[in-house]
Amino acid sequence: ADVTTGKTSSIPGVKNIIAVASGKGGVGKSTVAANLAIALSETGSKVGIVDADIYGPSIPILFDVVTDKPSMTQVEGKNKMIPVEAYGVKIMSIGFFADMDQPIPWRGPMATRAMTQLFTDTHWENIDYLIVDLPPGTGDIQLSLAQNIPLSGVVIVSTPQQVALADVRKGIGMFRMEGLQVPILGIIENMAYFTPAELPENKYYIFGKNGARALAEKDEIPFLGEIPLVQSICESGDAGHPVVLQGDTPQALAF
Amino acid sequence: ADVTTGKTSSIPGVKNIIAVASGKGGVGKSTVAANLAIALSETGSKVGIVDADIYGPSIPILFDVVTDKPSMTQVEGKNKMIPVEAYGVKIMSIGFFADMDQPIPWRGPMATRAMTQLFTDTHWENIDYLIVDLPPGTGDIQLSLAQNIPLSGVVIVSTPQQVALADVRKGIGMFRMEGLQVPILGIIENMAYFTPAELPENKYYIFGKNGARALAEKDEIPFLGEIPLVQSICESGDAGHPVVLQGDTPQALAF
Ligand SMILES: Nc1ncnc2c1ncn2[C@@H]1O[C@H](COP(=O)(O)OP(=O)(O)O)[C@@H](O)[C@H]1O
Ligand SMILES: Nc1ncnc2c1ncn2[C@@H]1O[C@H](COP(=O)(O)OP(=O)(O)O)[C@@H](O)[C@H]1O
Repeated sequence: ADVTTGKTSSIPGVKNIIAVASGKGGVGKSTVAANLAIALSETGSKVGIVDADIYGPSIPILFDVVTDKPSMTQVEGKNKMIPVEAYGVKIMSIGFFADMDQPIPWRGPMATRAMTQLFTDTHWENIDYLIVDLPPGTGDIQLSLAQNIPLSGVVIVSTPQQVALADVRKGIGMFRMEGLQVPILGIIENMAYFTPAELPENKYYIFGKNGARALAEKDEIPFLGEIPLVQSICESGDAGHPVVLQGDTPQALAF
Repeated sequence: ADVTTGKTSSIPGVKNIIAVASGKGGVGKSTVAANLAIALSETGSKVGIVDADIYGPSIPILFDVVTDKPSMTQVEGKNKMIPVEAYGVKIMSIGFFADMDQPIPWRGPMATRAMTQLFTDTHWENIDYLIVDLPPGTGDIQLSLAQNIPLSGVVIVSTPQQVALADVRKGIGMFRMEGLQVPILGIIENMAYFTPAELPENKYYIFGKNGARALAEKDEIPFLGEIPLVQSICESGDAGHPVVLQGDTPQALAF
């Protein structure tokens, strides 16, 4: 890859930028990013989230702000977008600029430019943590993010099965590439097991067992924990009311 | 998108090309593509499969040919690759040319060129159906495939939840774009429900209910059926022995 460390020194108004990545699609990156952002803001930090999945922006659905639009403002003579706010988190997504049914058939350069603007053209104010929800793969968007945006670290999300771990290893490999060297903060195993309401003692390891935990040990990455496969995590995502808001339920505590 | 219908008139030695797509990652495209290819070859057709997921090639794992390598041959003076064969299906994947742990950090043009070569530089002989496993999104690889490769049709795979359906609608929208117009053969709802072995009468709709069926009706696309969430589908995928080979089990019949 062409590694130019054209990293902007920093994004004005933002202290830390944490990417949530995987390599594999459908493992729960957006769900983890949304719940992590809310959990951090509940501790008193100022939190923002950038939805860098240009081709499949799910963050507006997860925060129930699909019909919102960012407004504009002037900062030091430049036009900036004011992020949409929900549950105490400031949100920026390409989903605010396109109909949710419309495809975004952009090739690499267009997609990369749009992603970068979500960072540089937004008016971020005193943000302690900016969470970035990444798309699957190791293509243009991921490379440009790792090369041009000053990331403090990356959290890896995986599910237990081998086909997911193969892609996760590729994702980890990309962040450890020469010239990129983004610190890997840890790995989360999502959809670890399913427990039916009627059989609370049974755990069904539908996708296998401890795959991500073993990968974390082998690659010397901190294992941040596991999240079970719970129907209400999915329902609350579709309803735009992330599960961590439900207080003391086991799934909220897992986040 | 720049729509040049530079479609090659046809790929020598191939009658029909059927893409398996979604828009959303992790919904089971590779699993459906692998099982569909084997099921078609069991009916007596000659079948091939192209793994167009350049950033996360899972097909070699699903067919248990991770360590195989295609050999070379000469056809009419040109170098061509001979596909790897397993379970009666001829297979071509970028995974044969790279270590499974290595990232493939290519931007659009490189990824697109590699994908196209899997079609044009392979020696396909009398193939009735060439199945194409697509990556998630609507970026370079999907656009180039739809523009340059003569697709007979596309099968859409979705899971029931809203965040998946939002991306699936984008995927469908791309294939229906002007200048592309690829026929949509139908939609499959995967991971539709989970039935624990101990409670065979219960169906747990972990990811919601009938989401893809409703989308098929609204968009006037044939609904091809639903596949339940079954542990052995996942285990057989990781083991490289696709579930459809297990004969008369309910999950094999679902495919
Ligand atoms: N632990 C979980 N239990 C149940 N459903 C989950 C869980 N984690 C994620 N999901 C669901 O799985 C789907 C995929 O998750 P998503 O966050 O969109 O993944 P990604 O961003 O990796 O594509 C979503 O519908 C989400 O609600
Ligand atoms: N019906 C199913 N039941 C159980 N596991 C499934 C099912 N369909 C797919 N899987 C598993 O889910 C994971 C994702 O599937 P995959 O085919 O890789 O999706 P995609 O190609 O869309 O990313 C795989 O580990 C696969 O084994």
